[in-house]
Amino acid sequence: YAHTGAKWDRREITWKIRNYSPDLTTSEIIDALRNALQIWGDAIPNTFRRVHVGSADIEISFSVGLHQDDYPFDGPGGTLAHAFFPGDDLGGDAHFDDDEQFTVNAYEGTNLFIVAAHEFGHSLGLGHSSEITSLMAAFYQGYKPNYELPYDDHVGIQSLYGARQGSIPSLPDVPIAGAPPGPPRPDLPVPNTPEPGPDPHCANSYNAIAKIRGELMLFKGKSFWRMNMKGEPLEGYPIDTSRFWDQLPVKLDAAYERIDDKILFFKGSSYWEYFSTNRDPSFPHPIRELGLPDDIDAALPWGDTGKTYFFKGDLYWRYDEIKKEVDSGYPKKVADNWDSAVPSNMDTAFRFIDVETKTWYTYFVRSKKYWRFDESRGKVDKGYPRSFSEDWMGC
Amino acid sequence: APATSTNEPGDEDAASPANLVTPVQLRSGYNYLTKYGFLPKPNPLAGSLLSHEEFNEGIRAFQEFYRLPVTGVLDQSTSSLMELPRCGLPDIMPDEDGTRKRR
Repeated sequence: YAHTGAKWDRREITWKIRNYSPDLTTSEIIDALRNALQIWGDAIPNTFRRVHVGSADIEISFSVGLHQDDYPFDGPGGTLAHAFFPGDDLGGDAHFDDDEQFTVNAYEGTNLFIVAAHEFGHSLGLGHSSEITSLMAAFYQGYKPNYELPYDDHVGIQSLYGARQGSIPSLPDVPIAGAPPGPPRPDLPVPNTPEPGPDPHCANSYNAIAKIRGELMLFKGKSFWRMNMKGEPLEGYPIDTSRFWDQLPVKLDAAYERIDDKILFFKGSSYWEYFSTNRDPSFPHPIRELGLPDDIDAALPWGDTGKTYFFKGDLYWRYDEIKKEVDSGYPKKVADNWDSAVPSNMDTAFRFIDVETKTWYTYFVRSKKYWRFDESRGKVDKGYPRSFSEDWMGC
Repeated sequence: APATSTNEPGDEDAASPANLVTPVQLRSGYNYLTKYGFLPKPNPLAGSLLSHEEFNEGIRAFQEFYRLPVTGVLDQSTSSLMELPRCGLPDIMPDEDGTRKRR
C-alpha cells in the first residue's frame, strides 16, 4: 500500500452526493456509495455521515469529459473515476466517469461499489498499491459478492487511522479472528527453510512468540510482527500491539492461545485475557492465582490436550487448563525431561510442524538463537542453535 | 486481474519481434506512462525529445511497480495491463519539486 501524506484529522467524515448517474436508481447509487465507504469504516474508528446541504469532506459527482477540474474523463473504458486526497476544496471529492455503464452486479458493466470503494481509498489518503490483488491497485478488477477488504488495504488504512476495535486484517486461508482454531493444517511450512522475508525491520530478539489463529505472532517491545501460515513474515509489520489489543502492556514476558480460544498475555506478576482483540475488563489478574511464579519466560500450549507448559529459568510447570491448576509434581528441571541442550532463561517457545516428515517440533528462542526440539525423538536436533532472524525472518 | 506473462526476468524471448507492440501501442504507451507518473510530463515552454533510454526507463518503472518481468520493453504483457480500465489518478505522484517519487 502507499500513503499519500494526507489524512483527515477528524473522526467523523461527511459525504454528499452532488448528482446521480442515469445508469442506476437513486437508491442503488446511495447503497453502493454507502457500502463503499463502510468497507473502510469497518476497518478504522472513523465514521461517515451523509449530508444533503452545504459542503462535505467527500463530495461525489458523475460527469463526462471536461468537468471543471484538470483531469478530463476519456469516454467508455480507460479511466473510470478519480478522487482527490484529503484536503480543502476538491480534497476528498470523488468523480465518476458517466460514460461508463455503472452497475450493481458482478456480471456486466462496471460495478459502482468497487470503483467507489477504490476512489474512497484515495479520499481517505491512500495512493495506488503495487499489490495487484488489492482494492487500491489502479486497475478495475470486477466485483465478487460478499466482498471483503483485502489484507493490503486493511493494513494500509489502519496504519493511517488506527484500527476499529476487533477489526483484524485477514489473509485468505487464514481463519477469521474469533474463530476456533482448527487442526494443524497439512500445508504448514518446513520451519527451518522459510522464505526470505521482505520486511527489513527485523529484531535481534523477541519477548514472546505465540501461535494465534494459526499464525505466528512475534512480540518485541510495543511492536509485533506477523507470520502467515506459509512461514513468511507479512509486509506492513511490525506495528504497535495497541492497534490489535487494546491496553496491552509492552515488553511482554509470554503469550499463548488457550484451548478455549482466549489469548493470554503475561508480564511481570500479572496476566491478561483477551477474546480475539477484546480485553476481558476484569483483568489483569496476578499470575500467582494460577500457581505459577512471577516473571515467567515462556508459555507453550500443548495442542488440544488442555495442558500448557510454563518455563522460568531452568524449571518448567505443566498446567491443566481444565482443572485450572498446576499438575502435581511440578516444577521440574527442563534439562531432566526435555533435553540438556534446551536453554535455560529462554525468551520464548512455540510449536510448529514439519509437513514433509509429519514431525512436530518445539522451538526454544533465547536472544538471537533458537533450538529445534524434535518431539518424536525427545532431543534437540544437531546443528542447533541457529540464527532465528536469518532462518525465520529472512534477515 | 492483470494480464499474466509467461516471460520471466531475463527471458530471452521477452523482447523478441513477435512480442513487441505496434507503433500505435507505442504512442499510447508513452501517453499512458506520462499520464500515470512513470514519465515526466513534457514542458510546454521548452521543446523536448524523449530518448529511447528515458522511454525504456519509464516502461521499466511501470513493470517494477506492477511486478511484471522487468524488460524495459513495451511487450505484450505490459501493453495488456495498460489497456485495462483503471482509476485516473497517477500511480507515481510528482513531488513539489517536480521529481517523481513513489509515495
